[in-house]
Amino acid sequence: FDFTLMVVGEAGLGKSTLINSLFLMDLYEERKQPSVDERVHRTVYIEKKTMEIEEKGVRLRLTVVDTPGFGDALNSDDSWRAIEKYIDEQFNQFFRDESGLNRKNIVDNRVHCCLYFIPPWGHGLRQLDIEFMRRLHKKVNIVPVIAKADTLSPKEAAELKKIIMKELESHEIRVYQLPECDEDEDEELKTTDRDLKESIPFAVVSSCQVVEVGGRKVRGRIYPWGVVEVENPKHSDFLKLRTFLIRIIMGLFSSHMQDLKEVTRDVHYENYRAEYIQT
Amino acid sequence: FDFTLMVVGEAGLGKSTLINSLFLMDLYEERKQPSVDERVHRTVYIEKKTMEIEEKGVRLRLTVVDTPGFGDALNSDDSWRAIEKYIDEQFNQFFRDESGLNRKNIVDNRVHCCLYFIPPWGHGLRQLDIEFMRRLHKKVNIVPVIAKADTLSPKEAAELKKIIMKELESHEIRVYQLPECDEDEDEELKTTDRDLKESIPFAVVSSCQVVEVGGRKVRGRIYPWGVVEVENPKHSDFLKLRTFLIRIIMGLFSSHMQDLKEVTRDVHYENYRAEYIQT
Ligand SMILES: Nc1nc2c(ncn2[C@@H]2O[C@H](COP(=O)(O)OP(=O)(O)O)[C@@H](O)[C@H]2O)c(=O)[nH]1
Ligand SMILES: Nc1nc2c(ncn2[C@@H]2O[C@H](COP(=O)(O)OP(=O)(O)O)[C@@H](O)[C@H]2O)c(=O)[nH]1
Repeated sequence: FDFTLMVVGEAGLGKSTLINSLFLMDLYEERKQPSVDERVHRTVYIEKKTMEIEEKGVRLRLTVVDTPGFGDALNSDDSWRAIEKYIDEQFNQFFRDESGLNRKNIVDNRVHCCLYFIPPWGHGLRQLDIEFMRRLHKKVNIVPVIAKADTLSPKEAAELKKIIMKELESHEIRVYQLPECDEDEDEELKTTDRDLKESIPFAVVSSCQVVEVGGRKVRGRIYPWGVVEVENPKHSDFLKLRTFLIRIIMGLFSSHMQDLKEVTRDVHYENYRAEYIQT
Repeated sequence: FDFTLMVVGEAGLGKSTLINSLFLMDLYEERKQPSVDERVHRTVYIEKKTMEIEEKGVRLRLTVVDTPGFGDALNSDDSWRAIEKYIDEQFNQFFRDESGLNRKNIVDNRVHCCLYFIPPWGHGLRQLDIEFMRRLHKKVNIVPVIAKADTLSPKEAAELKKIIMKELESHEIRVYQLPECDEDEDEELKTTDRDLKESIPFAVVSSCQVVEVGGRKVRGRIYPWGVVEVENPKHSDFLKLRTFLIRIIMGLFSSHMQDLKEVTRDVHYENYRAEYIQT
C-alpha cells in the first residue's frame, strides 16, 4: 500500500526535522548544507526517499518527496512549475499503468498529500505561498503547516491561523479536509475530527533532540528560558498533525478509501484530464 | 545633529518592534497590516519618520527610514534598486547643499547606518540577502541583525553567526565595524568593543510587552514554556545592538566623528562621485 507525502517549503523551516520526528525515522541524516552559491544556481528539483513503515498494524511504503530549492532563487516565480510537472507525471504514469495490462501490480506514486510550510514571520501568507497553493490545490491535497511555531506566542499563533484561513478563503484555495464523519461514529471521534479541522494550519514545533522533563523523556528544544515540548499540545500542534496524517493514511486504507481514491481519481483526474484534453 | 537609520527586511521580522524598543518610542503605533494582495502590487517604497530624542545628553534628530515591500514580491530581484536610489539621492542632496551657499544649516539626510534583518530560519544567507548587501555595502554602513532570535538555541545562534560571517567574507561584503579603540582607552571599553565586534550579526529578540520576572518589570515575550527577557544577554543581543548603535551615534558626535564623517565622506563620496562621474 503506497502513500506519497510531498514536503514543500524554503530551506531551514524544519521540514526534515518534522519528517524525521513524525515517523521516528532518520530519513534525513546529517545533511551537508549547500552554500548559498550552490543553492542559488539550482532551480527547484525533486528528491524522493522511500521506506517501509508500519502504522497501526498497516504496512505501508511511505515515499517522501522533498523539493529543495523552493523559493530560494531571487526569482521564485517558477518555484511551483517543477513541482506541478512532477505531480502531473505521476498522474500520467498511474493513468497509463491503470489502463495497462499489469493492473494488479501497479505502484501508486501519485502524491497523496502535500505539506506546505509557511514561515511564521510574516503577517500572513506571502505571494509565493498564495501562488503555489492556488496553482496546485486542485492537483494535490494540501495541508498547510506553520513552521517553527515556537516563534509565536499562543495568541500570535491563533491570530496568524485566522489570517491565513481568511486569505486562503479569499483566494478560493481548498486545503485538505478530513472527510465528514459518518453519523454512527462515536462522539469522541467526531470531536477529535472537529478539533483537528479547527487547528488548520497546524502550528508545529519539531525536534530530534530528546530532553528530560519532569522525569519523562520527551522530544523538545532547550532554550535558556525554558523547554519546548514537541508533543505537548499546549506547546505545539505536532501531535495533531500526526493524528491528522494517520487519519489520512487510515482513511486511504479503510472505508474512507472510497473518499480519497474516488475524489482523488474523479476530481483530480477530471481536472487533470480536462486540462490534459484542453492542452 | 542628524542621524538617519535605515531598516531593511521582509515584513514580519520584528523591525518595528525592535525600533520601538531601541529608542523606547512608539514610532510605529498599531499599524493596520496590508493584506497580501495590497502588499503584492507594490514594489519597495521608502517611508520616513523623524523624531527628536536625547541619548546620553546629546540631542539628536533621529530619522528612521523604513522599506516596506522589501523582498515581498515574487520577483525580488529589484528590491535593492529603490533603496539604492534613495541613498544616492540623499548623498546627491547633501553634495549639493555642501557646495552651496547655505552650508551652516544643511540638514544631513544621508543614511548613516542600515540595519539589515536576516530571517533566522535558513541555513545561512539567502540570495536576496547577498544581493542587497553586495550592492549596498559600499554606499551605506550595514549592520546585519538576525531577527527573531528566540527561534534559535544558543548553539544554533552561534552556528548561524559563523556561517553568515563566512558567507559575507566570501562575497567580500564589508559590514560596519566600530573604529579601533585608541591605545589609551581603558581596558573595559576595549573589551566591550571587542565583545561587540564578535557578536555581529546581532541575534536580537525584541518586545513591546512588559512582563514581570523575579519581581522586576522587564520587556519580554511570554511563552507557555518560559519568558524570553529582551534585555538579558543570555537570551538576546538586544542590549549589545543598542550599545553598538549608541557607540555609532556617539562616535559620530565626538572624536570618532572624524572616522565616520571622513570615511563616509571620503570613501562613500569617492565611490559615489567616481560612479557618478563615470555614469
Ligand atoms: N525554533 C525551531 N527550530 C527548529 C524547529 N524544527 C527544526 N528546527 C531547527 O531548524 C534548523 C533547520 O532544520 P531542518 O529540518 O534542517 O530544515 P529544512 O531545511 O527545512 O529541512 C535546525 O537547526 C533545526 O534544529 C522548530 O520547530 N522550531
Ligand atoms: N518570536 C519573536 N517575535 C517577535 C519578535 N519581535 C517582534 N515579534 C513579533 O512579530 C510580529 C511582527 O512584528 P513587527 O515588528 O510588526 O514586524 P515588521 O513587519 O518587521 O515591522 C509581531 O507579532 C511581534 O510581536 C521577536 O524578537 N521574536
